[in-house]
Amino acid sequence: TKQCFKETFDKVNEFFKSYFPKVFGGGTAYLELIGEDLLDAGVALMAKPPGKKVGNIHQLSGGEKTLTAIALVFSLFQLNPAPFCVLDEVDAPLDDTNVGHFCNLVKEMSEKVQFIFVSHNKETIEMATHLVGITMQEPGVSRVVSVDIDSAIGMVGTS
Amino acid sequence: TKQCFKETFDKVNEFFKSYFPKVFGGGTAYLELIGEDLLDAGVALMAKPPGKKVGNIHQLSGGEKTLTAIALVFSLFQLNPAPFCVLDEVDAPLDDTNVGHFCNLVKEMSEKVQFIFVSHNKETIEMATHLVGITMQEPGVSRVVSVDIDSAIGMVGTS
Amino acid sequence: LSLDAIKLMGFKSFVDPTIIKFPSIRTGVVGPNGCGKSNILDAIRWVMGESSAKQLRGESIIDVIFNGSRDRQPIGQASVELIFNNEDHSLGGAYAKYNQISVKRIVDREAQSTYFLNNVRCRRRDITDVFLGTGLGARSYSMIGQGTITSLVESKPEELREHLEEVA
Amino acid sequence: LSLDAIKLMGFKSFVDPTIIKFPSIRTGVVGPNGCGKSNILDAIRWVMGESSAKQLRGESIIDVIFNGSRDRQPIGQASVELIFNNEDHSLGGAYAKYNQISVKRIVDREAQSTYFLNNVRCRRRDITDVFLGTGLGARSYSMIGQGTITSLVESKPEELREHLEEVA
Ligand SMILES: Nc1ncnc2c1ncn2[C@@H]1O[C@H](COP(=O)(O)OP(=O)(O)OP(=O)(O)O)[C@@H](O)[C@H]1O
Ligand SMILES: Nc1ncnc2c1ncn2[C@@H]1O[C@H](COP(=O)(O)OP(=O)(O)OP(=O)(O)O)[C@@H](O)[C@H]1O
Ligand SMILES: [Mg+2]
Ligand SMILES: [Mg+2]
Repeated sequence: TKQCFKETFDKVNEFFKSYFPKVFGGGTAYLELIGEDLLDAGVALMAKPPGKKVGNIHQLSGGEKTLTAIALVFSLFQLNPAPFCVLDEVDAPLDDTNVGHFCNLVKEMSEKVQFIFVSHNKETIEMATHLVGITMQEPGVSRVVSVDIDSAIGMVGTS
Repeated sequence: TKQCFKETFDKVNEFFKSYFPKVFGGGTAYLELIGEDLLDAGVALMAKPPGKKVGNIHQLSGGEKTLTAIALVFSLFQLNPAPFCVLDEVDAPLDDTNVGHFCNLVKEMSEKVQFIFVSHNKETIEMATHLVGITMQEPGVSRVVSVDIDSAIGMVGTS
Repeated sequence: LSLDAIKLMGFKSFVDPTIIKFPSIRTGVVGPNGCGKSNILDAIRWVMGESSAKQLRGESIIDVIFNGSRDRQPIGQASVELIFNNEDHSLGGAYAKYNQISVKRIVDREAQSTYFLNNVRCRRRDITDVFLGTGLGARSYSMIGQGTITSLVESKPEELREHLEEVA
Repeated sequence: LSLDAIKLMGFKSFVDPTIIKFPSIRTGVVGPNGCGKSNILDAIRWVMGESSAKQLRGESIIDVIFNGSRDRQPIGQASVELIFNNEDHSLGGAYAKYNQISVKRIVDREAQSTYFLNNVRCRRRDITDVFLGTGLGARSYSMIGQGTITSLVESKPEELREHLEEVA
C-alpha cells in the first residue's frame, strides 16, 4: 500500500542517513524517490564520502561502494531484521582500516541478525564466534572440518 | 586474414595449455573454435582445475576464474607482449597460496612486460620493484607520495 | 528465527552427505580457493526456490547435481535441507507452533524438483509463502553473493524499490 | 616500448598537476580506499581514446573533469599525458625515430576533446593508429580494471575472438 511503502521508505532513509556517516567517519548519504506515483516510484541512492562532492554513485571507488552497500543493507535490517545474513567475500575490496570498520558493524548488527560470512581475511575470520572449515582433501569433493581460529588463520593459505 | 588468425589461435592455445597447469599445479585447459568459418568463428575457453571434472566455466570459483584469466592474459603476452600491463586489484579473490602463485607469475612475466598493479595485499606489494603511494590528505584531492615497501605495508591500512 | 544447520547431499562439490551447523551469531566459513564455500550459499538460495540456473552459476538447473570428479562418478540427484530454529515463534502461519522447521529440495537428472516442509511433500510456492515477510528468499538482499555487493548500490531505481518492499 | 610516466591535471581527483613515474618493471600503486588509484587507470584508458563515459564510471564524458571537493571549486578542463619510452624503437611508423613519445588529451566542459602526439595537435584516430599492433588500447586485454578479471573468462566467444585478433 502507498502509506506503508512511504512509511518504510522514510524509516529506512532515517537509518541510512545516520548509518553512512558512522561507516565512513563522516560524509552524507540519503535515499530519494524517483517519480510522482508512490505505487511505482523508484528509489535512488545518493552518497558523498567525507570531504568529497556529490557525484554519481558509479564514480565511487570499489571500497566506497562496498561500504555504502553494507550501510544500506544494515539500514534495512534496522527496520526489519532478516533472520540470517550471508556475506560472501564482501570484504575483498576493503583496505585494512575499512575491514576493521566492517567487522565492528557486523559485531554490532549480529545482536539482531545471525551472520554467516565467507572470507580469506584474517581480521574478518577473527571476529567469528564459530568457524566452519571447508576442504577438498579428495580432489573435487568438498568436506567440512572443524577449525579453531588460530589454525584457520594458517589455513586460509593452504590449497 | 584466415591464415593469420588460425596461426595466432594455435600458438596462444599452446601457451595456454601449458600455462594453466603451471598456474594450478595440474589440471587442463584449452581454447576451442566455435563455428566453421575461420573469419568469424568465436573462441571458447575450457578449464578443468586439478582433480575436478570439466564443467562449464561459470561454475568455477572466484579464485579459480581469476587464475584462469591470468593464465589466458599471460598466454597472449607470450605470443605478443604488450608494452605494459595494468592490473587493478586482480588478487582480491585469491587465497594466500594463490597470491603467492600470482606473484611468481608476474615476476616471471615482467621480464617481457612492464607491470603496474594496484593492490591492498601485503605479499603483492612486496614483489613491487617500485612503489607509488596515493593519498588524500586534503579531502577529495589525490596526491602522490613516495613510499618504501615497509611503510607501504603499514600504509595500506590508513584512511 | 535463525538458521540451525544445512544438510547437503550430491549438491555441487558436496557429493557426500554433509551437515554444517550454525550454532552462534557469527559463523565464518573458511578454506582455499575452489574448495566449495560459495557452493554453500548457492545451496541456500536453491532450496529457498531459486529457479534461474544462471544465478547458481550453471547453464541448466541440473548443473547443481554433483557431476563427478577424478575418483567419483556423477550421481543422480542433489538434495539440500535447511533447518531453522523457530523457538521464538517468529515464523507465523501454519508453522508457528514448531520449534524447528525444515525446508528441503531434491532435484533429479530429469530436472524434476521436489520440495518438502518438515518432511511433508509440498509445492515450491509453499516454501516461498512460509518466508514471506521474513526478509528471506532466494533473491533477498540479506544474501550477498561473491562479487555482487557493489551492484547493490549501482542497482536501477526499480530494483532498489523492490528491496524496500521486501522490508515493508 | 614501455611507459615512463603519466601526467594528470584536473582529471577526477587529481586536480593539481601530478606526475607519476614508472621507472621499473613492477610498480605497485598503494593507498587507502577511495584515494584515487583506479582513477589513474581510468586516466590511461581515457587518453588512449576511451569514449564511453560508462567505461570510466561516469554518466557523461565530462565527468572526468575534477568536480570540486570540500575546499576546492570545480575546474574547467581535464588533461592527461602519457610518456612512452621508445628507445627500442619498437613503435614503428612515423614515430619510430623518437626515443620518447607523448600522447595527450584535454577535455573541457563543452565535452570538446583535443588530442596531441608529441605536443602536436592531432585527431583521436591518430592516437589509436599509433598503437595498432602493440596490444595497447583503451579496451586492451592488457589493462584489467577493478572487479573485471573474472569477466574475461566468462566472455562471449566473439569477445574472446577479438582479444586474439588484437594479438595477431
Ligand atoms: N555440479 C558440480 N559437481 C561437482 N563440482 C562442482 C559442481 N558445480 C561446481 N563444482 C565445483 O565447485 C568448485 C567451486 O566451488 P566454490 O565456488 O564454492 O569455491 P569457493 O570455495 O567459493 O572458492 P573461492 O574462494 O575461490 O571463491 C569449482 O571448482 C567447481 O568445479
Ligand atoms: N570528476 C571527479 N572529481 C573529483 N573527484 C572524483 C571525480 N571522479 C571520481 N572522483 C572521486 O575519486 C574517488 C575514487 O577514486 P578511485 O576509484 O581511484 O579509488 P581507489 O583508490 O581505487 O579506491 P579503492 O581501493 O576503494 O578501489 C571517489 O571518491 C570519487 O568521488
Ligand atoms: Mg567463492
Ligand atoms: Mg579502486
